[in-house]
Amino acid sequence: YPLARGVRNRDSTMDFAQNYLENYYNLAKDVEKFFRRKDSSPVVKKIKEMQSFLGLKVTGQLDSDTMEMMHKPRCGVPDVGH
Amino acid sequence: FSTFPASPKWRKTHLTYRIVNYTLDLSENAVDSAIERALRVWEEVTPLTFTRIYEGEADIMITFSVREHGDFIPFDGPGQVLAHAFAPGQGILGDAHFDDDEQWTEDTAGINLFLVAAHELGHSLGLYHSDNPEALMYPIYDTSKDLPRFRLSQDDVKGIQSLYGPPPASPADPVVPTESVPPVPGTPATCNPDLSFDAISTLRGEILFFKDRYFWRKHMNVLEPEFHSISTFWPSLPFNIDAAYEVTSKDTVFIFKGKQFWAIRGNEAQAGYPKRIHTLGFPPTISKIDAAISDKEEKKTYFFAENKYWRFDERKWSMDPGFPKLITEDFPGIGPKVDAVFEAFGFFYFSSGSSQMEFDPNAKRVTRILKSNSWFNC
Repeated sequence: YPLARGVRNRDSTMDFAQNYLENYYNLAKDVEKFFRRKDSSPVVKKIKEMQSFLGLKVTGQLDSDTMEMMHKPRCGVPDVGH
Repeated sequence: FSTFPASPKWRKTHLTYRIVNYTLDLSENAVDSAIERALRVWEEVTPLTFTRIYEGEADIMITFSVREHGDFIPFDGPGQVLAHAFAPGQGILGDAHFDDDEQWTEDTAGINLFLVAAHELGHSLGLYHSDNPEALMYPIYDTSKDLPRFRLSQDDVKGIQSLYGPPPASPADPVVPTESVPPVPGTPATCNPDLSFDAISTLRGEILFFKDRYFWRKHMNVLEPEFHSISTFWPSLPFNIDAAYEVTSKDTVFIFKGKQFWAIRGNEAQAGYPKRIHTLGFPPTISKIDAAISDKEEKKTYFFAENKYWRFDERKWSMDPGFPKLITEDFPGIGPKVDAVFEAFGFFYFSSGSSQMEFDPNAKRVTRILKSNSWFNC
């Protein structure tokens, strides 16, 4: 049970982050899944871009500070690509 | 700050907005006030002005909706995305949408509508997100801002002025009269001999002289008037008002602009306003009031518009029959048109341009002609 729940939590976190980056940081949809993440990947670049923009420590990782900020209420203004 | 790609902006300075529907979380008046105050935030630092319309297509259409709502950018239920808005342009562009799955509130118990609206209207005017956490245009909702005395950050001001420039300078000489407000370009000069007023009213024994975005506050026992921004005292009031008058028995000052009027008591705007002037009994052809004064003895209000005046019964809350009449008919020497009027020492003081007529309502004659700013110890 603990393992399964942990996996599910991680999956939902990654789904959330992927959707967040797609919605607000113009991350192209379906280019990559998180399990393929590596430092040069578009997702990591987008995480870094987001962390820089939001004034967070730029790690490229979905650390707790980053996730906390991503869960705060925000403006969903359509990005330039839409 | 940043702007949308290609920096779209409105090519006109006079914009219209329409509140298409309301959330059930707040009274309609609370929504109206939040939107008006949010617009004022931007109006204060630009040449832009906003007029509300009640039907048809406005430049900025404001709606509350949930989930998919017709723009292919669905809302997401409670939390996370609170609202979104589009860059300036025709059709859906410029519009602001609020997620009605949020709990909208006047305070910060839920999601503060004013704060979100001010941010979204920044988008409607052409600003995109800022990476400055102090800025209103930072994309994360932040209630640490001082909402009662909310001010834009310098980042927001620089951003919006990069699109529209600063507010226009007043025709008067830009000299600051007192130290009540910091020196801002475009501030009207107290002792300019050409000074005219938008409206004048008494308030609890003081006299308020309104001009553009400002007002002078004159106490009879103090020689020098104070000078303030209207929004400092009443953030929800409009600028460039048309008329104002005090009903002392109600401790209320009524403020008129266009087809609407507001009520204030001290420095508190009253709930339930603005109301439409036609609810007072004006014909539909009247689109603004020039001046107004309450006769506290008779409990009557006199409204002046163009070359006519109406008399309103404050006890019956209705217009007296037989009006309008020509101003010159019952106020010889006054008019044909007036800018402002107030009462002091039993006289009516009518202001028209830079001139002021002291009128004795009992003798029905002008007793003195003064400069409009004769009260300022110039």
